[in-house]
Amino acid sequence: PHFIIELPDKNDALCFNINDRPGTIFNLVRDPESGISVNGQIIGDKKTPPNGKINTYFWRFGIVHQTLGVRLMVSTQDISVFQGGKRVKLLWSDTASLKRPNMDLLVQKDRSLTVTLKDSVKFVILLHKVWQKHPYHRDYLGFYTLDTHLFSSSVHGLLGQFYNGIEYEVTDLRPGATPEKPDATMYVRGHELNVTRGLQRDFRRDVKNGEDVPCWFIHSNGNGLIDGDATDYIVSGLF
Amino acid sequence: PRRQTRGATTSLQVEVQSVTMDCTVTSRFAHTVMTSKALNKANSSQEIFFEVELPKTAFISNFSMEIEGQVYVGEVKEKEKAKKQYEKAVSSGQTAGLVKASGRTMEKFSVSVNIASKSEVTFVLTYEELLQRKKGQYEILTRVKPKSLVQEFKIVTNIYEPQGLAFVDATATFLSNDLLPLVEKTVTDKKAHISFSPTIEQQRTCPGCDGTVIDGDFFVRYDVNRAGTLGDIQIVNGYFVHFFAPPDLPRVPKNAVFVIDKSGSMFGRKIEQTREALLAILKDLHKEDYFALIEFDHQISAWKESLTRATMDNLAEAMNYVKNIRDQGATDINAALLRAVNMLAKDRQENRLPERSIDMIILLTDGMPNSGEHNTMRIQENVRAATGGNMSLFCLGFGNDVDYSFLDVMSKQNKGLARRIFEAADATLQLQGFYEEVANPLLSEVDLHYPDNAVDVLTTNHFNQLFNGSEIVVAGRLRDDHMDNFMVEVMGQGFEEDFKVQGQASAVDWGVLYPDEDYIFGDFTERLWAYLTIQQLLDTSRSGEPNEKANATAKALEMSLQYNFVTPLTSMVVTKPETEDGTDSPLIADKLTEEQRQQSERVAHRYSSPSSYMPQLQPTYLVDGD
Repeated sequence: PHFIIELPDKNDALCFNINDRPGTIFNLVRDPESGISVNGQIIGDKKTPPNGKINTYFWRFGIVHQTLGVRLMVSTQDISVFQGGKRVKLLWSDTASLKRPNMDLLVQKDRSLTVTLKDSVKFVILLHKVWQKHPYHRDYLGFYTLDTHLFSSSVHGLLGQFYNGIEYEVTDLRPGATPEKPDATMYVRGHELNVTRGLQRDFRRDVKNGEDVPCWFIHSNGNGLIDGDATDYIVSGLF
Repeated sequence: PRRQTRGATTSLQVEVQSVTMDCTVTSRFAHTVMTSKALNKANSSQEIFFEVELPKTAFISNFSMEIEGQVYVGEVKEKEKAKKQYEKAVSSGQTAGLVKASGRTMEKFSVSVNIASKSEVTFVLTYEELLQRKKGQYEILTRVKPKSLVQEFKIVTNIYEPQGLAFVDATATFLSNDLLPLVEKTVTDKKAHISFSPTIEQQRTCPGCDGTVIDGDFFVRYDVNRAGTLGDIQIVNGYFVHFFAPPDLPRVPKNAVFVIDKSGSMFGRKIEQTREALLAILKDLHKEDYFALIEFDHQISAWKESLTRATMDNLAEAMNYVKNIRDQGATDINAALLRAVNMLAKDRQENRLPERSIDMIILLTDGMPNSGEHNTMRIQENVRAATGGNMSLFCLGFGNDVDYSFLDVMSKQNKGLARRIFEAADATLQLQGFYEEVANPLLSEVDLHYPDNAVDVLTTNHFNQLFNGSEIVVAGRLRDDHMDNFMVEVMGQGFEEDFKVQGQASAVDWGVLYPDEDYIFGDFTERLWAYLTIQQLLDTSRSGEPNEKANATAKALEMSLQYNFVTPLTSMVVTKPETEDGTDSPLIADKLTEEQRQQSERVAHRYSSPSSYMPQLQPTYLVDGD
C-alpha cells in the first residue's frame, strides 16, 4: 500500500510504500490518551503477476475507540460495528447510515464508509472493487483520516506519527532515473535521505482513477522518515 | 502608518452617494474617520456591504451604522465576553468576524446590512494610530477602491505639526495627468491641508462609462522641522509627549554579523534574493564598520573566524563569498546564533573592535529549527544568556513557514526587532529596506529623564538605539493638570563622546499656534499616550518576564476598554438591526495578531497557488492501493 502525508502548510506531500508478507497486520494509528487505535491487515495478489512483483493491499481494518466502547471491523466484504455487546453488520452492497449518540456511519454503496466518532476522529474507508475474474488483483481498501486535531500529542502509528506535523527540508534537486522524476536530498528526523519527486493517487473524489498528488517519495518502506522501521508497527491482531 | 479604504460596495440597484476619508494628524497622532453613504434603489430589501482597509498598526475606536434615522453603535468589550455573542452569531449561521488580514500592512474591515427598499444607510468607521517615522518621513496611505462611481468622493488630510513641516508630498498610483491637478495641497508653516475630490464625471474610465479610475493608493508623506538637540516636548491637557530625533548627529560605527540561513528550503528565488540583498547591503557598509558572514544549515560555517573591517578589498572578497552561497541541508538556528554571539564577544574581549561601536547580529531565516536544538524556547534562553544584554539581535523571517513570534520574542529579548519578509518579487528590496532602517545607529542606550514629582505614568523611556531617520517617542501623564513646564534630560552614548542634553519643556498654546481652528481634537495627547502605553504593554505581555506578563495583559485590557480601542484583547460588538425573521445578529470586530495574519496568508497562499492540488484545508493522511 502507498501512504500519503499531505502538508497543506508547506503546499507539499510526502509518500512512501510499505510492503510485507500477505497477512501482516500493521498499526496505523494509536493514541493512548484518547484510546483510539487503527490496525490494518494486508493481502497479496491472487498469484504472481507477469512482472514478478507481488503487490499488497489493505483488505481489513480494525478500529477501536476504548472510551466510547466502540469496535469496528471493516473488510472488503462487510462492515461490523460492535458496541455495548451488540453487533451490527452492514454490507457494501447497500447504501446505509447508522446514527448513534457517539458515532455516525455512512455507507455509500460499493464505494465508501465515512465514520465520525464524537469528539475524536473522522475518517473515510474507500472500497476499491476489482473485476471478480481479474487474474491477479483482488478488492482492497483505502484509509483516509480527515480530521486529526483532536488526537493527543502522543499519537503514533504509521499514519498517526504525522498527525502533529513533521519538519523536513529538501535540497540538492538533481536528475533522477526518469526525467520527470527528479531526485533530491531530504533532511528529516536527523537523517539525510535520497528522495524522488513523483505522483501518488488520492481516490476520494474519483475512486476509479484517483487524482494525482505530487509528493516526495521516500524509498525503502519509508525508512528514515518513519519512526523506527516498518516492522516496528507489526501487531498480532486487528484489535 | 498607512490607510486603506473601500467605500460601500454596490450592485446596480445601490447608489453610493458619498465616500469620505477624513484624516486629521495632530503631532503624529492620526485620527481617521471613514464615512460611506448608500441608497438602496431596488424595490425590495437587499444586503449592502461596507468594506474598508485600515493599517494593522491602527486601533479601531468607533463604528456605527445609521439606518432610517436609527444609529447602531459598536461597543468595545473584553474579548471573552464578546466571544459569547460571537458564538451565538456563528451558531445561527451568521458570519461574525469582521476583520481579516489584507496584504502586508493592512487589515480589512467588512460588514453588511440588510436595507429596506428606497432606504439609506451610513457607515462610519474611526481608527487611530501613532505614525512612525521611517527613513526620515511619516507616511499616510489611503487605498481607495470604491468599485463604482460615487456622487461625492473625497479624501481629506489635515496635518497639524507644531514643530513646523519640512515637506509634504501627496501622490497616488491612479493619478493621470487629468487627475493630478485635482490634488489640492496647502502647506503653511505648521499646517497642511490636502484634498482630492473628483466629480463623478472625472471618476469615469471614459465618457459615458460606468467604470471608475479611482482604484489604488493615495499617499501623503511628510516630515517635521528639527531644531535643537532636546527634541520637541508638547504639554496638552495634563499629558505630555516628547519627540526625540535630533539633527546632525554623527553615526556610530557598527559591528554586524550577518547570519544567513541557507538550508534546503531557501531553494530557488529565496536564496537568489538573499544573495542579491547581501551584495547590496555589503556595498552600503561604511568603512568604519566591521562585519562578519556566517552561513548555516545543519552545519555552521563562517567566511572568517572574526569580524573584518569594511575596507574596499575586504568587501570585494566578501561579495565573492556571498555569490557562492548555495542552499543545502537542514536548519540549526541555535548553533548559528551562538557562533555569532561568540565571535562578537571574543573580538570585543580581544579589543579588535572600536570601543565606541554598536554590536549587532542580523539573522535571516525562512524556517523552523529542525537540526540541533529544536525547542524554540530553549533557543531563546540560550541566545539571551549568551548575549548577556550586550548586543542587538535583528531577525528577518523570510516567507510563510517561519515562526514569526519565535523570532519576534527573541529579538525583543535581545535589544532588537524582527521583521517579516514576504515571498515576492520585491523580497530583495524588503531585505535591503529593513537593513537601511537599522544600518545607521546614531545613539545607543538612550535614556530620557523627567522629574518624578512632575510625571506620573510614563511610557518606555529607555531605548537601546536611535537610528538615523527614525524617532523616539515618550509620553506621560502629569501629576498636576495645570503644570505647564518641567525639566527634561536626555542621555545616550554617541560617536566619540556621550550625548547629554537638558532643557525645559513648556506647554504650547494651541490657540496661538492655530488661531483659526476652533477645535482640532482636544484629547489627542492623552489618546497618543494611551495608544503607546497599550502597544508597549502588549509587547511586554508577549516577550516580557513571566511575572510581568500577567500584569501587563491586565493593564492593557483595562486601558483598551477605558479608551475604547479594539486591541488583541478586546472586540467591538455591533448589533445589526433585526432581520425579517426577527433575529438580531451581533457582529464582532477583532484585532488580529501577527500569528493570525500569517495563518491567513498561508491559507491565501495555498488557494492562490496555481500548482496547488489540495482539495481541502485539513491535511489528509491516507493509505491506499496503487
